[in-house]
Amino acid sequence: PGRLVAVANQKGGVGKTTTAVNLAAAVAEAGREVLLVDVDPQGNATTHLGLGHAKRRVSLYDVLLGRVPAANAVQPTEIANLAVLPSVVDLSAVEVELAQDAERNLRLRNALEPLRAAYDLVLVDCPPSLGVLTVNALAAADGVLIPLQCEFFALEGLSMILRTVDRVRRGSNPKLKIEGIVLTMYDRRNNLSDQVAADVRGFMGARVFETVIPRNVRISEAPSYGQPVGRYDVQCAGAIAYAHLAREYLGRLGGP
Amino acid sequence: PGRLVAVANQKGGVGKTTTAVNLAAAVAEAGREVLLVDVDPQGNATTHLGLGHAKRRVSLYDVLLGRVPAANAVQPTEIANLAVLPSVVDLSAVEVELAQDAERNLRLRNALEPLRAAYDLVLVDCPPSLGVLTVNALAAADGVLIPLQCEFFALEGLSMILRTVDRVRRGSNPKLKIEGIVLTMYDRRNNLSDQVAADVRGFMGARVFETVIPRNVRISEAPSYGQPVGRYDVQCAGAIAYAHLAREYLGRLGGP
Ligand SMILES: Nc1ncnc2c1ncn2[C@@H]1O[C@H](COP(=O)(O)OP(=O)(O)OP(=O)(O)O)[C@@H](O)[C@H]1O
Ligand SMILES: Nc1ncnc2c1ncn2[C@@H]1O[C@H](COP(=O)(O)OP(=O)(O)OP(=O)(O)O)[C@@H](O)[C@H]1O
Ligand SMILES: [Mg+2]
Ligand SMILES: [Mg+2]
Repeated sequence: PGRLVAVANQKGGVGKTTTAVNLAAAVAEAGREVLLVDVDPQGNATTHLGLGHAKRRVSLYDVLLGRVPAANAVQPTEIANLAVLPSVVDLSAVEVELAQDAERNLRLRNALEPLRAAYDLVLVDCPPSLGVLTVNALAAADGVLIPLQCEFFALEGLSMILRTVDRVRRGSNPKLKIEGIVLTMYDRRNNLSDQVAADVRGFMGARVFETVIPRNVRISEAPSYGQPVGRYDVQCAGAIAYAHLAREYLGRLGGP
Repeated sequence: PGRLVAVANQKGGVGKTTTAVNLAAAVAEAGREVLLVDVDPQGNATTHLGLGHAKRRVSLYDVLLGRVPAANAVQPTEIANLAVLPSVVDLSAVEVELAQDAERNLRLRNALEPLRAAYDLVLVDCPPSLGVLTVNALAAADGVLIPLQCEFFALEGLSMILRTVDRVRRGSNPKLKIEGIVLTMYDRRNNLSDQVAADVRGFMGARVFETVIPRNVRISEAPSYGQPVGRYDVQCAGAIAYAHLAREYLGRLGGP
């Protein structure tokens, strides 16, 4: 039970939050118990699941500083089987506040340890950097899911996240594997998308999910309603793609 | 002489690099002397200006660690009047390497001081975070240009960068002002774009540039050729928009 997967890529705006939230919701709709942990101080995953700022009085910030156990910060969402551990902007201070703690990269792993068995899947949304917060998520994870926008800069950045995964695997987390690469914002009218998708499949082979997430405006509208795209518009191309991705994900693992 | 402007926003993928490079190139084409400083370890601005990895033997990393003066790291680009101070991935280690230095946030300002007078405009491309590298850029800057993608999450993140600008102004850089907000990836077929643009103008008024950068595939193709969009396809909507933005920018300041 309790597979923990970090959704990470230092390149900004590639669909980390969108993938973490919509995959979490689709796996929950398939009947599994899912927890989404928001490790990004921007708190976009928390907002995407409908939790306003007033509801974040206890957050991951309190958990990482050891003030409360993680279980006390977990809240339900409108989606059955899906819970969220919210983030707040103060989280950005953690990097400085924990600078003197030699074990700072293991805080998240230790905090989530007592919680994991209660869920089939724990997904962790990371900020666009390879600093202390993302390294905490990689140190805690069984696998890392890398959303990759079908654009030139995103392709250039792939080696950076792969190198960091290697470093964490050789250091604090020998079991860390690459769960897969998810191609996002694919636009079939645009040659660049095809080119990038072909390059990534050539380079990463079977580690690239078959399911490709198309660019779809409904995906970018859903967060302002505090809903995953599958709730916002179940028939749209984005919702269908994330439902496919959930089935492919569950199939690859034989189900978490 | 020598206005220094940081291009910053912690939200990822909003068009910081695209705006820094294309605005720098358009201002250079208008006959001003321009320097682009790449403070992002991803090095996307350096790549966008055609500098391969082999040409980055001396970079901002060496400058911030005090090994070479900034002038020694500056290189010409294919665009007359436009020079670049390249970045490398090692730059991401600076946060940890300078953690004990109480003056770490002033390293960039001190390094660029002897250089600024040689240029009409110095633009600094920042990574998607509010850590040591971005704070260095804000501490060195006269103004900050905030690219804002016309999407919901980008709007949510605006208060975060504004708060950081305030903090730096009250601390190490009292002269820091908001140069303006540039709306990017505007898609007129999409209500969300209109909604976000209207919200931002309502909230920030005249600090929002009139020029809006449309979503335009040619903009995202240009980096793979190592060219600004104005060189890649001078007639396209993206090139025209950035040329307008340069004229508006120069008009607002009475020219740097
Ligand atoms: N497939 C898609 N189609 C259309 N819009 C999308 C798609 N995926 C994501 N978006 C939009 O693109 C923007 C970037 O996505 P998102 O915020 O999920 O990326 P991120 O990697 O989490 O960003 P950050 O690096 O800031 O954490 C958001 O406004 C989101 O709504
Ligand atoms: N107006 C536009 N139309 C189409 N594509 C664009 C536009 N502006 C930027 N892009 C593309 O969107 C992606 C994100 O832009 P860019 O990399 O400039 O953002 P950024 O804010 O610098 O990202 P990061 O947060 O990773 O530094 C890139 O692939 C870029 O080519
Ligand atoms: Mg995100
Ligand atoms: Mg960038």
